[in-house]
Amino acid sequence: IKGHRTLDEEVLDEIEATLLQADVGPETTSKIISRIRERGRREKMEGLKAVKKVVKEEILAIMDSAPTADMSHSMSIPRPYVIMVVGVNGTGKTTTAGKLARKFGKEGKKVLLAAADTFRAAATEQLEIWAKRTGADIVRHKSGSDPAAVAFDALSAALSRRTDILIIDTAGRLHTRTNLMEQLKKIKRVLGGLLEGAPHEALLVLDATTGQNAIPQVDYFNQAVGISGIVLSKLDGTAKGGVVIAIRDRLSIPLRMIGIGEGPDDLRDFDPSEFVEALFG
Amino acid sequence: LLSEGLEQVFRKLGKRGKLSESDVRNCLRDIRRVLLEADVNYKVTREFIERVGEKAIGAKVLKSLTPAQQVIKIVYDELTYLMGGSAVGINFSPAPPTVIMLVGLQGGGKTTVAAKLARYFRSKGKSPMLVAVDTRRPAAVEQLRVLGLALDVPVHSPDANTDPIDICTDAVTAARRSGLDLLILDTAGRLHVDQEMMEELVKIRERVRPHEILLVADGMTGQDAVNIAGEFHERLGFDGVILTKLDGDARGGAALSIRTVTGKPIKFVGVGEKVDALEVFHPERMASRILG
Ligand SMILES: Nc1nc2c(ncn2[C@@H]2O[C@H](COP(=O)(O)OP(=O)(O)OP(=O)(O)O)[C@@H](O)[C@H]2O)c(=O)[nH]1
Ligand SMILES: Nc1nc2c(ncn2[C@@H]2O[C@H](COP(=O)(O)OP(=O)(O)OP(=O)(O)O)[C@@H](O)[C@H]2O)c(=O)[nH]1
Ligand SMILES: [Mg+2]
Ligand SMILES: [Mg+2]
Repeated sequence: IKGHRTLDEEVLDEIEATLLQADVGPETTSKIISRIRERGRREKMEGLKAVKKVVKEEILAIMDSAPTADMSHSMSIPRPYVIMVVGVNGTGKTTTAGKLARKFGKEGKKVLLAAADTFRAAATEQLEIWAKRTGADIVRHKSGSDPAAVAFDALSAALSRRTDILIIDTAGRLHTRTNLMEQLKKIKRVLGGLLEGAPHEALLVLDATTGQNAIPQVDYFNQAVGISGIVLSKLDGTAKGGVVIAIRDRLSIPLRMIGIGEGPDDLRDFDPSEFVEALFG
Repeated sequence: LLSEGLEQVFRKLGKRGKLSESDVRNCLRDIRRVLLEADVNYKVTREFIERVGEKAIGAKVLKSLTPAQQVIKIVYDELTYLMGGSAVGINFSPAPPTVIMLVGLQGGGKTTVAAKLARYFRSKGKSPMLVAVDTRRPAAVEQLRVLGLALDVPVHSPDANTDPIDICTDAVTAARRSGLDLLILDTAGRLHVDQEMMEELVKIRERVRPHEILLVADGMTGQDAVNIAGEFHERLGFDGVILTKLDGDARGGAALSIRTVTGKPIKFVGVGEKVDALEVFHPERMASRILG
């Protein structure tokens, strides 16, 4: 018995190392390890392979715990379907907005992009190139104008042009900047004022290389505008993005899609089992 | 932590005004968790805890501090020591122009840092020129041009020739012609595991011979910091690091990870989106930040 227990501790150490190095974070990792220990008391679990299988099940249970709404829609969805793209600086929002325009464009939908980042140098020009690339229309104002005004104009245009999908690209902002979070709330209010229920989606783009700071990011953005889904970008690198397990466990916000490159087609629906396999890959 | 032999010695010393092993062990268990929460890499944390453990066990008990406070002080001092202790200036060439090359992953803040460095060194009496080497990202050249215009700093951008190496060599010629003494090369963001793109950087380095290569890394990077920095260090080599977006609440453990794995110093930190938001790196401030 004593020998068996020592082996399990070694196996658990190895699992712990894998999870921690995947950015799962100490709190969620110890929660998972405790669950494994608990299950180890009730069921037979010999060797690394068997324990890994149980760990994968436990993680999948966390990842699958909230329903993943399908973004490829049925006919009953509102029109325009308004998607707001938010997140901290440099995570891939503008690129993701472009990828979404490509995705919906391919589905035959009429897409309008709104350049609501009126602050950063050449942000509008960047989105304009994506509009050209994907065949989407674009609404933009001059630099320094009110992002809420851009959002308002874009939604008005979408309503009059019978656009199917309106994608609003917002400026990167650290979640700790209260005034910028207020600006985001204003954009949301303005949209809802013009079309009840808008925005129908607020997608938070999270960089897969981000560590534990992803948790307060999601928390603050969620409190500000309500996040309907997370897009985990830059998963084509070596980062595992394990922090999404902690996010799902604490905030139960669904992980919708993953970004796996810089091109227009580099966007995939999130596949929990693929994700869990890659954690241990 | 200790071998059986040392443990014996230890038990004998026990209560003689030295930090007991159990004092240290308990404290280090908490410190380990603090470091992992702060995004310090797992292996770097383990190594660091062992180091501190050796320093702390048997350290003379200071009257004014509790054992836990004392261990924390040793941790803080060790963190500060590990991340500091290097000249963090930029090596200026005696034969101008000095060439600084900025590299790093997508979205880390290179283009913004390029503008910040231009402004910073101009305030120190240099005549900088910004070079837009990113021909891939949509409107990247435009982004640098807008920043340069706002600063009234010349920006060399690609003409018909979009070869990154040619853009750089043309820029060196242009800088010499205009008597400018500092060139800042803003390269495209790339993955450390993209062989072709990493090779491009190596080719630029070989042809252009920058005096300073700086890795621009996002301050909120987690465990992957060791892979990113390690790969850039091995494939390309760099002289220093600029850690960005530290105006947020990210703890910045990547700072220790990068320093430990590459031995290279952090020279500057980005603390905001505006061009004046650049600070010289202070190891003791980073140590407090990491410890939360
Ligand atoms: N490798 C990789 N790069 C990506 C991915 N998504 C975006 N990028 C790159 O990340 C960088 C930043 O992307 P942006 O779309 O400008 O990010 P952003 O969030 O809009 O940035 P700000 O508006 O400045 O906050 C660009 O170089 C993109 O090409 C991805 O999934 N994989
Ligand atoms: N809050 C904050 N934002 C920053 C800082 N440095 C850069 N940013 C922002 O981060 C985002 C990305 O910056 P860029 O300069 O475009 O990054 P990059 O590394 O050139 O990106 P690529 O060229 O696509 O690889 C922009 O929104 C910048 O304004 C910083 O220190 N603090
Ligand atoms: Mg953007
Ligand atoms: Mg750039």
